[in-house]
Amino acid sequence: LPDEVDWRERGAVVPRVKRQGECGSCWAFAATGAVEGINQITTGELVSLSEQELIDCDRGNDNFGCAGGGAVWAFEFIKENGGIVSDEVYGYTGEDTAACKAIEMKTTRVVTINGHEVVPVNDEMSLKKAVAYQPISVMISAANMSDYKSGVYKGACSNLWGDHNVLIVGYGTSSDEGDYWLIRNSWGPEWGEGGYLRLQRNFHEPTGKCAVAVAPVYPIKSNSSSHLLSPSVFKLVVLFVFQLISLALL
Amino acid sequence: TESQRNEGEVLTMYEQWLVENGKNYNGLGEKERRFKIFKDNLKRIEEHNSDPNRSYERGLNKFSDLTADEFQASYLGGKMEKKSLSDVAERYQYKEGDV
Repeated sequence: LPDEVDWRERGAVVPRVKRQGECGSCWAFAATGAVEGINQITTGELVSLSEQELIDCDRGNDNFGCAGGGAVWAFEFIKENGGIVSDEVYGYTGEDTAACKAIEMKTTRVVTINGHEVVPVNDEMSLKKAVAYQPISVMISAANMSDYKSGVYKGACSNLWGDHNVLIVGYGTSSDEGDYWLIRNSWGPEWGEGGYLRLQRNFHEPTGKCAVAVAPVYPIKSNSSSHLLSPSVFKLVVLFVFQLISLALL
Repeated sequence: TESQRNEGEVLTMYEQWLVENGKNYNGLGEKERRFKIFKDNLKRIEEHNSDPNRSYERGLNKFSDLTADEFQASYLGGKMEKKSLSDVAERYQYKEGDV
């Protein structure tokens, strides 16, 4: 496995670190981040997706808008829903009205997934392998991280149970501070290292530091099942059709 | 450090922090209560950062006048249930010698 991975450098992470505000919607941000990542990896296109659609519309499972939830159920919703729209058309308000507006969104531009899977739990090596392939949603115990600023977090936390849903977008090793997971948070770019956290990796407990290896999940998306009618794909298809018609007329 | 500063200096810091973070408290006694929380959080940050063996830094940010309970209630919303982890896949199962 590579010694270092950073999906930001490969264009699989939306550059702007998002901000959940005073809303327990971390799960929606972890879910969109993971789907944005696998969509870019399989289609080559990075589309920032709508957390607000999840907050407003994913109310049937175990997700409760600003009252909390988990990316695992959001993946299920996205699959059953036939995709998720971009946050350009369904922007984030952080308001928990449960009034789903997705049906009003006149757009064919949805990003789809085929489902989700769970990385073998309590196994940081499997988590490392998974992150080498795609960004992974994890739960961490983050109650003590409010004032984290920089460095590799090795502070107090529960190593058994997570309370905050985030996205691992890479891993590496610091010469001073040792192995770390590179984690994208949803508390805005002013928090931590530009919105990111480096968390101790290769912890002595199988659960990982702050329970990072307890609940790792990821969306799956096959190349052939893409329903993404993105502008660039659409243009290529139109060009191809026109060329065929031109050839036929000649 | 916070312990070396007097109350007035910390209050000046807090006033500046309020402006930087766009916060304004009008409730009776609310600003005083927030200032006390800010002082406690500042003390925690500076005690931590004075440890030469620390692996990470703490710092002031927009959460700095919230109690731990308030922070958890507003900014953490992850729910974890064992039943949601039933779809464990072999796809990323690490095996010795994986490249």
